[in-house]
Amino acid sequence: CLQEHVKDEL
Amino acid sequence: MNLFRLAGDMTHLLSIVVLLLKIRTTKSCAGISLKTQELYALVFVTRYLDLFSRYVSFYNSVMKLVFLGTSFAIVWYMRYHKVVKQTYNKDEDTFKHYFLVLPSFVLALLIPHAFNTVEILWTFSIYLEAVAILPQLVLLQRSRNIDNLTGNYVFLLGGYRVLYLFNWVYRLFMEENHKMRWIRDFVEILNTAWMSGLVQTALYADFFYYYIKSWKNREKLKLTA
Repeated sequence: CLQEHVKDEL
Repeated sequence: MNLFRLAGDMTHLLSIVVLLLKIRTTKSCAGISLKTQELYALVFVTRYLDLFSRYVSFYNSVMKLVFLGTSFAIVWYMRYHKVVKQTYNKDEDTFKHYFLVLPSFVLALLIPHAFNTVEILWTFSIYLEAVAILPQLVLLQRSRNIDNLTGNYVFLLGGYRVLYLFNWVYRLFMEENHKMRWIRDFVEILNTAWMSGLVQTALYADFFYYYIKSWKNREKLKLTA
């Protein structure tokens, strides 16, 4: 899911 | 990590370097909104609560510490440094914190990623980051002359958001194993991070317009209300 995508960002 | 993400992070880092450079070399924070800087410090604290509990990469951990450290250093300079604090445009920086913090928090409670403290605060930080630039943009509108470093700072900060948007589009199309997966994900485009990122980028549109115009005409940057 997209939310999981951005979790490894800053 | 793709090139857009790296370029976005570096632009973000560079914006902070430019701001610290302005503060340290000119001993002035004229044109910089303390409200925005305090909101960014709050954004980083609430987003990086998992700093020690969830390891992603060495790069991520170092960058998180840098963002936390520099945001607090900037707030310290503006509030307590005996020379710098006198240059702060206190009377023009009147945007109220709670006007942005409260709606962000309510929204995070309504639409959290998962219902626990860390996740709610993470969601809150995403919403808050989207609008934290507003006091700064309002202050720029009120300033007669915007010095180059301040203009470059806001430009780089906006650039970081644009690059992050490119990064998300890139990831959406390149990181899926299943070919049709992106269609389902595209429906999900209305999710927290994307919408906040889009809003945040849109907020800069006006600023970009005047920044590029002043650069083309070789004039000093000035925002007209």
